[in-house]
Amino acid sequence: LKQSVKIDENTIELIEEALIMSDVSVQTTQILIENIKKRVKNEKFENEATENFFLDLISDEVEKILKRDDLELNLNPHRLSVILISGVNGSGKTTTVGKLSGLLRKISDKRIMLVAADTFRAAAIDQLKVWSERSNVSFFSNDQKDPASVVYSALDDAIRQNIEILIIDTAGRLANNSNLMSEIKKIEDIVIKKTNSLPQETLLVLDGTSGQNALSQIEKFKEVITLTGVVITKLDSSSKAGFAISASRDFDLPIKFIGVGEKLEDLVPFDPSEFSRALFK
Amino acid sequence: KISEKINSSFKKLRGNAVISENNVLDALKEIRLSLLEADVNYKVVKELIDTIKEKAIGSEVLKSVSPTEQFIKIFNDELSKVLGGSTTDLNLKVKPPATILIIGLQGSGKTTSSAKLGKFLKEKSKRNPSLCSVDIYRPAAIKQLEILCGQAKLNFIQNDNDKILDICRNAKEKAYNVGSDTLIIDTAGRLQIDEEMLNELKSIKNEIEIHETLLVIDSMIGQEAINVAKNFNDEIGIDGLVLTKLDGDARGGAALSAKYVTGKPIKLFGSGEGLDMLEIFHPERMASRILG
Ligand SMILES: Nc1nc2c(ncn2[C@@H]2O[C@H](COP(=O)(O)OP(=O)(O)OP(=O)(O)O)[C@@H](O)[C@H]2O)c(=O)[nH]1
Ligand SMILES: Nc1nc2c(ncn2[C@@H]2O[C@H](COP(=O)(O)OP(=O)(O)OP(=O)(O)O)[C@@H](O)[C@H]2O)c(=O)[nH]1
Ligand SMILES: [Mg+2]
Ligand SMILES: [Mg+2]
Repeated sequence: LKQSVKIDENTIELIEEALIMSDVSVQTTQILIENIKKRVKNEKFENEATENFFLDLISDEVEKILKRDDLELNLNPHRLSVILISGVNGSGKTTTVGKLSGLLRKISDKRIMLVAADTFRAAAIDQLKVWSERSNVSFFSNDQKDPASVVYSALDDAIRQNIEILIIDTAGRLANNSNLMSEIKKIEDIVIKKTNSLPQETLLVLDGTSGQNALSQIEKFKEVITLTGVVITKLDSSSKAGFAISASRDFDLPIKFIGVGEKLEDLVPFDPSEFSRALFK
Repeated sequence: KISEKINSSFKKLRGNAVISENNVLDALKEIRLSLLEADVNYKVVKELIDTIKEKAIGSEVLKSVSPTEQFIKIFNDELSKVLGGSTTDLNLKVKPPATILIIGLQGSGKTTSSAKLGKFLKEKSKRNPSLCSVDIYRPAAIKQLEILCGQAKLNFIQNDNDKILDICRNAKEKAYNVGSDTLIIDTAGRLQIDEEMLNELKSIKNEIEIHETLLVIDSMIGQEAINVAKNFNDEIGIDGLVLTKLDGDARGGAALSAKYVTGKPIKLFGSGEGLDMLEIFHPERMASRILG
């Protein structure tokens, strides 16, 4: 006779602690715990009712939430593909653009160009230029102060040079800054105007060490531009980026890549299984 | 807002003379939720709630305020105490150049804060700072600081080689020679779990006389704020915290966790990208922001 496993208050608290401390939102934590309680009621588990047993069950469920069929990068095989990179200050955008170009250069023979559309921050253009040299791809910058004008000229240049993948690095902007949020909307509009389509990818770069504000960032960026996915950086840190669960579930956005360091090779395609295993380690 | 959420649980308190444990149970749940949503560390929330509820329970319901207001005020006051309570002064009354080391995670705002601090000390404290960078890793990091110093009209010291300790010694000497009473050293971002990079900071503190070490923390950091602050403090030793990007809408619970675990004061905060946007930290305002 299988003994049905019980889940006591103390264990629930330990599970809650593990989830919250991995930066899973309070709301998602409550939902995941409710689901575990239902399963315990309806299924007959033989194992010991330890906290680790339940955390494994939760990892399984998280993996299902994160597994999607749109985790791959969408590129246009027959014409110019534009990848627009956005995110708050210091999240790792410029570094991610550099790494992404290196990755694409390695796995394809496409002609790639980086666009330095951060016209504001000190040495932002210089920083991206170094990355373009590291991954050996084309680089575009000019003296225009308006980022949308830079992108406009870059698109002209890219079309002339038969560039196949254009990656646009933008300035960091806090999601509650309405001027800067309309600025990035303008950049998206310029791409639509010049290419008759949205960028093939519009990625929000999220700092993996962030807490619940990551969700507010997704919400606010989604209001102004058409996000196609998320990159979570700095996962080589001690942070777990549990907010990724809500990103996928509540905002229906795929996590396309994760950053795991500061070097050119430190960008890897997102692996839902590996990520959910690592959540409670 | 937290006051609206607590109001309903306090409707039953009208007419009572004293806040009893049963009255506050729901209100405490709301406060706990609010603090967790604000990214205050789980364990810190637990300890704070236990400590503060002792103060709230048994306190007389004042005739002049609603129980909700009083309850929130107790929490606000206690959180302010945790956040504040120590001087925000920098240890600069030393033999010149008073040397400030700026450390923190990648992208937290160190380089920008270094330049802001130079401008702050020049304008508010009438000091004469020089700045240098030992970030020999990040592309154009040194150039970034140089440009910011140019914008703020601060003396920027060029590196004559790429050995971290030589850079610091050279900078100290050059700062002294031009009559700078302060030297600010911007460092590369690093993880608090990166032993090699921690050793780099340790060697700086061993070989170079550092008078003030400031840990720069991004206000949107999550639960790991506590480990970041604790590790940097235990391994390197910090004198104060700088909280950045408070012009964003992150609640900033990290401030509470970092202060709580290190006991070190939050001295300054960044309120924007502009070089004049560095301000003296206000515990009370931060407490209400975190509480929601
Ligand atoms: N450890 C680690 N550091 C990273 C990762 N990605 C980026 N960084 C570091 O984070 C810091 C900020 O990166 P940037 O690429 O300049 O960030 P950004 O979003 O372009 O910053 P702004 O343009 O100023 O908004 C740099 O020190 C990077 O090396 C990562 O995956 N892991
Ligand atoms: N809005 C806002 N942006 C800030 C603030 N402080 C810094 N920033 C921005 O945050 C980004 C990162 O700042 P940096 O000074 O380059 O950060 P860092 O810690 O030196 O980065 P690394 O050297 O790569 O570790 C830049 O875009 C800054 O302009 C602030 O208080 N508010
Ligand atoms: Mg950048
Ligand atoms: Mg820096």
